[in-house]
Amino acid sequence: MPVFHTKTIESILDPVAQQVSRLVILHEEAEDGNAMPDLSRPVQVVSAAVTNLVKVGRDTINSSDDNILRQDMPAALNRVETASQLLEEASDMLRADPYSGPARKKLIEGSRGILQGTSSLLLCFDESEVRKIIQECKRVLDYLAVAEVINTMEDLVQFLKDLSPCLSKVSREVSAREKELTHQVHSEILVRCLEQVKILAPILICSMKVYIHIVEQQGKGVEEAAENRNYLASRMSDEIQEIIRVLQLTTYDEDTSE
Amino acid sequence: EMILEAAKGIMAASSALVRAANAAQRELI
Repeated sequence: MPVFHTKTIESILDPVAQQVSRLVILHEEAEDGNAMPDLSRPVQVVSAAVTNLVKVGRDTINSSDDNILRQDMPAALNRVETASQLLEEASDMLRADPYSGPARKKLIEGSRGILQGTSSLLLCFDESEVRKIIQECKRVLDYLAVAEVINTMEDLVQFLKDLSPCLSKVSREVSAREKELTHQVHSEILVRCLEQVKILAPILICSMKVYIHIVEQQGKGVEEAAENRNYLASRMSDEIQEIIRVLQLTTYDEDTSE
Repeated sequence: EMILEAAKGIMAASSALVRAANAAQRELI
């Protein structure tokens, strides 16, 4: 039984995955089997749904600026289309001979193909959504990288204006993603990292203020203040890097992913 | 998202198809 890494994908695919497994078992156990009923009506409904998915998929490809999605999604759409054709052929063959063995094989192959193609398509789409979150995370990393060149209060205000909305977006999106994951360990890592980021952010800003204050007053301890600020920025960067790493994991294999 | 809805549509249709195919064999087992 396949394992799906998000609750949305699982809820869409899992019931049918179980039914297809059952279909394979039933036909293997039944060998020659009963006469198959006329499946032309349900096959037509599948074909119509495939036509709709292909249309929506092509619209998604055309409107997306994600090159990886544009490259990967057509293959998934082709897979679904080919599987739909297999179902139509199976249906035609079964109408002529309700006991046809090759038709049953085509039916199983088509059903599996629909499931696998749709699964690939959803994964493709999901990975693209993850890349959008990672893009935001990288923006935060870029802002953190300039923390050490902020020397005036004016620059710090601008730094905050830039960083805050970006950080809020990352927080919102990672939090939503964490709730979506079926892998408990990955979900917990995201929660932990996000909590750390939320704790570190105000401390970093405070350390930047202290640094600027000392520089402006020409007071002692500039080096220590800079070191403290850099340490906090680097801690935050590490947490964001870990978020990026875990967001990219899709496997259930603890040995290879952790 | 449109793509999720379209995928749900396919799965609903496939489910009905596979159920119909399974029903024919179930009584044999």
